[in-house]
Amino acid sequence: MQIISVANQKGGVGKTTTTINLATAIAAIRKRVLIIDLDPQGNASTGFGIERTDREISSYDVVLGAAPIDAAILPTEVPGLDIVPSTVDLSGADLELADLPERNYRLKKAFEKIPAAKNYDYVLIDCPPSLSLLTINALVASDSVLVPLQCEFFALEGLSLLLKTIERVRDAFNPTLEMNGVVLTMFDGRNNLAVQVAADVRDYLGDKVYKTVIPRNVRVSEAPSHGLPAILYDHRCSGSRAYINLAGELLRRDRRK
Amino acid sequence: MQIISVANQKGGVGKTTTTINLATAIAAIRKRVLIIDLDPQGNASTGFGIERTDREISSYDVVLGAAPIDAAILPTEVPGLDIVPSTVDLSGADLELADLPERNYRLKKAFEKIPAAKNYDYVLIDCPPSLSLLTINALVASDSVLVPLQCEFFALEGLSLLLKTIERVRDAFNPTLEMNGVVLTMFDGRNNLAVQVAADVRDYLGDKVYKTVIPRNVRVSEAPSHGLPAILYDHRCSGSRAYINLAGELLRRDRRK
Ligand SMILES: Nc1ncnc2c1ncn2[C@@H]1O[C@H](COP(=O)(O)OP(=O)(O)OP(=O)(O)O)[C@@H](O)[C@H]1O
Ligand SMILES: Nc1ncnc2c1ncn2[C@@H]1O[C@H](COP(=O)(O)OP(=O)(O)OP(=O)(O)O)[C@@H](O)[C@H]1O
Ligand SMILES: [Mg+2]
Ligand SMILES: [Mg+2]
Repeated sequence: MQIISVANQKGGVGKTTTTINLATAIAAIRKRVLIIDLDPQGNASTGFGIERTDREISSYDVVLGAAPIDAAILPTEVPGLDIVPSTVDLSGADLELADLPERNYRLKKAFEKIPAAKNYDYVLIDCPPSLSLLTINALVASDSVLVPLQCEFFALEGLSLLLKTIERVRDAFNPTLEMNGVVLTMFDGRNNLAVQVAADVRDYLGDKVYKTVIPRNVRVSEAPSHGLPAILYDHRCSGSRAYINLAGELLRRDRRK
Repeated sequence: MQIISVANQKGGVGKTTTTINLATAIAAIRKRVLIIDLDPQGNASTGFGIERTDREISSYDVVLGAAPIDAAILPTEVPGLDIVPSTVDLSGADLELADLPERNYRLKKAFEKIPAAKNYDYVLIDCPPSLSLLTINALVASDSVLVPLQCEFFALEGLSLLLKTIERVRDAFNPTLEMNGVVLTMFDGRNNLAVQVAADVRDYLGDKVYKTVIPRNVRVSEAPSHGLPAILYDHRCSGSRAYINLAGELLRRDRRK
């Protein structure tokens, strides 16, 4: 079981969209996948059409230790793909976690109780846009970090801060934490700034940047309003095809390790 | 002096871009403006070309009470526009504020020490993408809240949570806090979803939604890489003209109050 945090403190870079569609594409290749919605906004849960009223036990309960993770797991419309949903309660979690013992290890401890019978191949954690205790919990519980990056100037500025944070978590709490890679999102090749930022990132990080680039594609942003991943909403669109290619590239990289 | 928080817990909706360009447009109409960069990413500070090495005293020091606000104020290239910059230290502020007395009023207390001689007409606070103690401090210290909203499905989902939070802060900490308004950002009229979301928001909030809509315009996203607001980088582009119109509309609304 590979646990991957999808993280970037910069807002609106495609963390949730990448979590939803990459997980769906991996599940489509007959792997079993669990998504953890760790963002108080609950966008990943909404992206699968999970009503707020069906989120009785959520990631908030799991992180605070009020419920075992097994009780929070819900199935999605995608065969082989489950989710631990999130609710707005989670926005109070940082302050509540602050005073708890082992506050950085709460999620890691919760993962130890995932029943072996569930047989997940991958767990993807959708992180909120901050470097708060929730995101630290995700990094401490993970094998690696996948960083969606929008090809914009402000997004590039935050990358070095994020890489430093990953290093600090590795040194202090999780020695095996690796950088899974950076995936370029909402890319528009006609935009000089985007082309420039993409080139800069590849110079800076080399092979760590996935070859698959996710294009800006309006069908991708329409899909959540239908409660479906883009791959189910319109599997032929450029965004869906890119996420399917990304899943292939990620699985090939894993096999080579 | 009007204090306005530019806030939305949804990431990447144009909070920083709106703060930078609205402040610049207001300053251009001979008003004096102060920006508070309350986001640990420090994008508003970078958008004015303020090097990390020049941010010796920052909003972190001000909120934690380590320095008076006057000591943190820096001029920008725009006449009449100053800024309190932010640094990455701010990402630890939520946890540090948690144990302090009056933790929700720290910024409000700091504003009481702005020297009258500075004569600011407006203070704009660029908030981080969360409903954390930093954002609560901004709401408690403000007269009103301006909400940038991207016309996308996930962004609409977060709006009701934000409005509830504003109400809760008004009831508990700041009885005079008003909703300044919602400004639609990165709008692309050819995109059905965007047109639909814009119509939904106007139905839901009526006059609270500014008539001025900010179009998606690549020049706006290029400007920060030159350390300039879009209005200085390219005052003729559609994005700059929209922010100038927005400033005019905001000032007219204020005069009518
Ligand atoms: N490839 C794409 N093409 C077009 N729109 C996209 C694409 N990827 C994401 N979007 C849209 O961009 C917006 C931001 O994406 P998303 O919400 O996934 O980012 P995020 O990093 O999870 O944001 P937050 O920081 O708020 O959690 C959403 O409205 C989403 O629908
Ligand atoms: N009108 C516009 N046209 C084109 N690009 C824009 C526009 N407004 C903002 N952007 C770009 O979109 C991205 C997100 O905007 P911005 O960083 O201002 O949002 P934010 O809400 O402050 O994000 P965060 O939640 O991370 O603080 C930035 O790269 C910015 O340059
Ligand atoms: Mg998200
Ligand atoms: Mg910002």
